Amino acid sequence: LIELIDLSKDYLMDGGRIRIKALEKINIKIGKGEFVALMGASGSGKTTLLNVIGGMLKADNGYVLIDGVNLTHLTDKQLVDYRTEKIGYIYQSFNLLSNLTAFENIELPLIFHGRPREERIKRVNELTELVGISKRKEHKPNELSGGEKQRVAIARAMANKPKMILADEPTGNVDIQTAKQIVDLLQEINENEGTTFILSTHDLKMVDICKRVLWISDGQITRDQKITRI
Amino acid sequence: LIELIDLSKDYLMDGGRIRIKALEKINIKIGKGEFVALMGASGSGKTTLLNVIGGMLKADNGYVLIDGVNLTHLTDKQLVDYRTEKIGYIYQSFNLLSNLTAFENIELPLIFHGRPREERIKRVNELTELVGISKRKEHKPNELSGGEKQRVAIARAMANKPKMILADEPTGNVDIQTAKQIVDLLQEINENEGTTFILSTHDLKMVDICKRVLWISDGQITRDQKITRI
Ligand SMILES: Nc1ncnc2c1ncn2[C@@H]1O[C@H](COP(=O)(O)OP(=O)(O)OP(=O)(O)O)[C@@H](O)[C@H]1O
Ligand SMILES: Nc1ncnc2c1ncn2[C@@H]1O[C@H](COP(=O)(O)OP(=O)(O)OP(=O)(O)O)[C@@H](O)[C@H]1O
Ligand SMILES: [Mg+2]
Ligand SMILES: [Mg+2]
Repeated sequence: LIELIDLSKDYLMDGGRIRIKALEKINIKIGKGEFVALMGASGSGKTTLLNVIGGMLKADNGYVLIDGVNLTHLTDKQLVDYRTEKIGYIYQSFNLLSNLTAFENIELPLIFHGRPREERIKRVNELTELVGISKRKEHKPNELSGGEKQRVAIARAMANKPKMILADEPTGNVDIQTAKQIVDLLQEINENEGTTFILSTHDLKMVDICKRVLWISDGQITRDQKITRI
Repeated sequence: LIELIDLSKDYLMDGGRIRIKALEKINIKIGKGEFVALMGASGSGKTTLLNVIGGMLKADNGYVLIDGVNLTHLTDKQLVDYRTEKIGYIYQSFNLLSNLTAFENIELPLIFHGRPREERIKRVNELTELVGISKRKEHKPNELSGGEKQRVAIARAMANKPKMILADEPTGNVDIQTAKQIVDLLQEINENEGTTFILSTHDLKMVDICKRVLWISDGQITRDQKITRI
């Protein structure tokens, strides 16, 4: 369970002389196994909110409670454990390591987690098959197309079967067919493994498939919409 | 006028042992002032084709004729002149310089072109207004959202009023409203300044606004569609 209480986050620039309000008094609860879309215009605060929930950015005010634990009270070491144990993250700009192949990028979270080599190879081969890039395993990021990089990033986020996956524009860089495959894949994982998903998106088609949509504008949640399919 | 004759491009990996066919026997002509979309699935060869037309990648076989000049016969120095004189490029992954502000990133092509300071400031202020980021001029790329980076990249491509703009997924990272604003902007430039546009996209909505769509699949142009609006 994720609980955000009066969450605010500003960015300071120019040595603190300029203050940009990115998130303001956000109050939401997200239950285990939910599939939620975060929808909003460019610059509305989506990436900032995902980074705060993911423990990469510290909130200025308010609480971030994950299964009852207040992230703002954790030490940096505890935050790293929280991130590797519980969370898979798909960045808006991929963040793949340029000197490693697709295979090695996906393998990395499994190495951090201390998984034995045999198990790692089996899991990575499973994931590359699942996301449709098994023919590109030996390519490095600069030898992959934009969409292929995104699929590597998705496979890497799923490596340790995390309890929660935070995905920043997972279908931003791919074509309609690939986007549909990716979304079906994410929904399958949500239904079969009970993984909680929070996806940021601009794509109105994403509204059709998510069960809940949080609309964000200028750092505030303006609407919390439950989508029921007839 | 752009003329591609039997254009092929392979990528070699692993010291030449693996060969990936990215473009194969492409034959197309694009006239001055056209507004063309390059539509295809992830990995179909769109970025590779834009890079060959833009003079960043050398073709393996065939001819790339721009206004009658064969790019494959140019020296590296002549290629750099070709790129700064004639072409504005919007990369799929922004490629902004991380240590410069939005203002300085947009100003850079004007500095290369030897424009005086007064004229540069005026032009950059015009462009930031045009693409809607005048409040973020002093931000560095890591202080901008994904969509804001894209708008900086578009403004930079337009700095020297190039004859041709090659745009790789210009609306990939932005919301529907912003995408519409960007496309309207690019069309305005096409109509007012006669700039030739070639855009790669996955977005079927782009088909509606372009006058011509080249469909690419597995490195080959499979269809050349003129779109006439009723
Ligand atoms: N430097 C490289 N080395 C080896 N293969 C490459 C390289 N760059 C691209 N490729 C391969 O060439 C093919 C074409 O890539 P390209 O980047 O042109 O695709 P694209 O149409 O732009 O895809 P997307 O829509 O996902 O960005 C892909 O299958 C990709 O794996
Ligand atoms: N490091 C930073 N320093 C200063 N301002 C920042 C920083 N990062 C983001 N911002 C600002 O905070 C606001 C929210 O940014 P955020 O990246 O969360 O937006 P977003 O909703 O993800 O947008 P997009 O859809 O374009 O990716 C933006 O207006 C942006 O300019
Ligand atoms: Mg973002
Ligand atoms: Mg591409």
